[in-house]
Amino acid sequence: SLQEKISGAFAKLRGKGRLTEADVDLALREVRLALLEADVNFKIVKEFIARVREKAVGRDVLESLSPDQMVVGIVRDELQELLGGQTHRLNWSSRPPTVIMLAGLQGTGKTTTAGKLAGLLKREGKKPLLVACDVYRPQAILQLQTVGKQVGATVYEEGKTNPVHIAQRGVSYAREHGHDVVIIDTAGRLHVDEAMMTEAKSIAEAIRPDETLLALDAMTGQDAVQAASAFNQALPLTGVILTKMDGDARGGAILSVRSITGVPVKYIGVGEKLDAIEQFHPDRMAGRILG
Amino acid sequence: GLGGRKLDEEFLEELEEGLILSDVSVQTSTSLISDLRDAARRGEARDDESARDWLKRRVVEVLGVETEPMRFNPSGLTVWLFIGVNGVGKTTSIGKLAHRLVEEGHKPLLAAGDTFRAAASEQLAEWARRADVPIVAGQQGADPAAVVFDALQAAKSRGRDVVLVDTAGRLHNKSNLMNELAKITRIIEREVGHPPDESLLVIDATTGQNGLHQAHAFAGTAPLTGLILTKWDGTAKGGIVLTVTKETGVPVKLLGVGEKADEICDFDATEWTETMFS
Ligand SMILES: Nc1nc2c(ncn2[C@@H]2O[C@H](COP(=O)(O)OP(=O)(O)OP(=O)(O)O)[C@@H](O)[C@H]2O)c(=O)[nH]1
Ligand SMILES: Nc1nc2c(ncn2[C@@H]2O[C@H](COP(=O)(O)OP(=O)(O)OP(=O)(O)O)[C@@H](O)[C@H]2O)c(=O)[nH]1
Ligand SMILES: [Mg+2]
Ligand SMILES: [Mg+2]
Repeated sequence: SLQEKISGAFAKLRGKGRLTEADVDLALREVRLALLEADVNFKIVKEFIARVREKAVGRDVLESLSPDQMVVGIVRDELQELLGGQTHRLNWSSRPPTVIMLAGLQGTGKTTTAGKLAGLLKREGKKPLLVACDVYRPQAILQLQTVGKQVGATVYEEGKTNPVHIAQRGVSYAREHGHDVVIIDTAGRLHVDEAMMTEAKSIAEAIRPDETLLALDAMTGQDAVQAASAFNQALPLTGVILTKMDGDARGGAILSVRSITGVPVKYIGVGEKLDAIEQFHPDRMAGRILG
Repeated sequence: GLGGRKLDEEFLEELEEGLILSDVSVQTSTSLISDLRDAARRGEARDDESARDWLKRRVVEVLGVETEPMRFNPSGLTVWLFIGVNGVGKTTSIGKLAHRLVEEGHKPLLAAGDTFRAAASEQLAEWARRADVPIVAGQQGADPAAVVFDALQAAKSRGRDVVLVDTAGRLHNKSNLMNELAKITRIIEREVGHPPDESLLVIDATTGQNGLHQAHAFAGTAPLTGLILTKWDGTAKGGIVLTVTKETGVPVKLLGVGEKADEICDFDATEWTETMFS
């Protein structure tokens, strides 16, 4: 573990009264490596290390702790704070229906997450409507209909037509049929695909979502920053759903995304089944990133 | 000199940073820069420009200068197995290869080995329709090994020469799912008398360091013969494949460069490296 590695580095410096620059730099070398291995963006790691260094150097080593425990403690606190101290809930609209739009790169889990959200909201007593705005991927509409059926949520679709119109009419349909929340599934898209980013923007402008959630794959590497910034610029985002957290990827991409966009994590996906959606815990995530 | 700025530590760090930003592992990046330092000491890279060129050649060397072609069975049915974690592009890659194989005069058959995910068989069936090739699928929840078995039988009896086997995405830390995959490989081996001619691990170019863990784990379910790096039309460089090839010896064979049927191409180490360094 990181603590073991740092304490290994500190083995020769036991029992000092105050953390010196040398002590801290020794420990931070291990922290830097751990963060890079966890997929935290290179530039974010640099900034993070500098911030921790500032907080750690000259700190009194508490009676009850060893220097390595001190540094790890500072690192964990800093990470946890960056990841978002409190639990973030969905923004609920004062005038129903609440509109939630899912967006992101290809294959990150949007359609599955749409089903999970519908199931979760149903369990909370809501009446969600799923809207099929992916008109490109083979059988994407069928996939959404299938997950909709599995959680007992209605799916609004108009086949392979205009996604902006489907979204608009989906919201109207929700209003007319007493659905208090609408979940819009959109096609996976590259942030460098101008036409598709324009489409996403058009959908968002047409329906004015209360929540625009980026589905981010927990195994995303250094490129997370580019993609998240671009989506945030275009839409903008109100939250992130970190998917495939049941894997063993450390998930450092979320730290980069949070640092760059300031967008909070609303939920995490923890499996392929439609009940596999959970609250995000910044403290657990901090521990996972550090490894 | 004539080449450019004299090689210094700052430039070496810049090169290392470039590798890490491309998702090459810290270990691989450090090792490559260490090789470069040795080369510089031997006088093989005197300035920034020649150092960069040296590093590019070293990367190409690690990847394997010669592109490894896809393997066909000389005497019987050819079987290509597609495996990998969820959402990386297995099904789409099969769809693209089905098109390519038909263009090359082959008679492929698709095996819908993902019997779990919503609309998985239907998604592959649409690709089969587009390429005008037969597909063997099963009921939702059927044993995937049974579907693969049926597909191999169907290919033999219908005179098809290549079977493309789609499997469900699975996270490699789920032992029951990895066991299921190992069973599929065994069924193939039993039915055609040898392991799949290609066992292809599909890796998403946006994947970070987890890609190496994926490779190690999936290597335990099938004898990996190649990697397919998908979504290379994005901005992610997919540098983790450099680490995977270096650590496992498995070469990248194909590059996914889009969502359309013709958007797959043979991996070219030199071209890929050029792009990585641009
Ligand atoms: N293990 C695991 N798998 C997940 C999770 N979320 C989604 N998946 C799987 O990831 C794969 C892709 O999910 P989709 O819902 O199709 O992803 P998508 O973002 O809609 O894909 P596109 O529409 O093509 O962009 C599927 O195999 C899902 O079952 C998760 O939290 N854990
Ligand atoms: N831009 C781009 N998208 C791709 C590429 N390959 C696949 N995709 C997209 O990635 C998404 C997932 O592709 P799939 O073929 O369903 O992936 P999969 O591995 O079969 O997914 P599961 O079966 O759910 O594990 C789809 O939206 C594809 O269109 C590629 O090379 N470039
Ligand atoms: Mg989808
Ligand atoms: Mg698939």
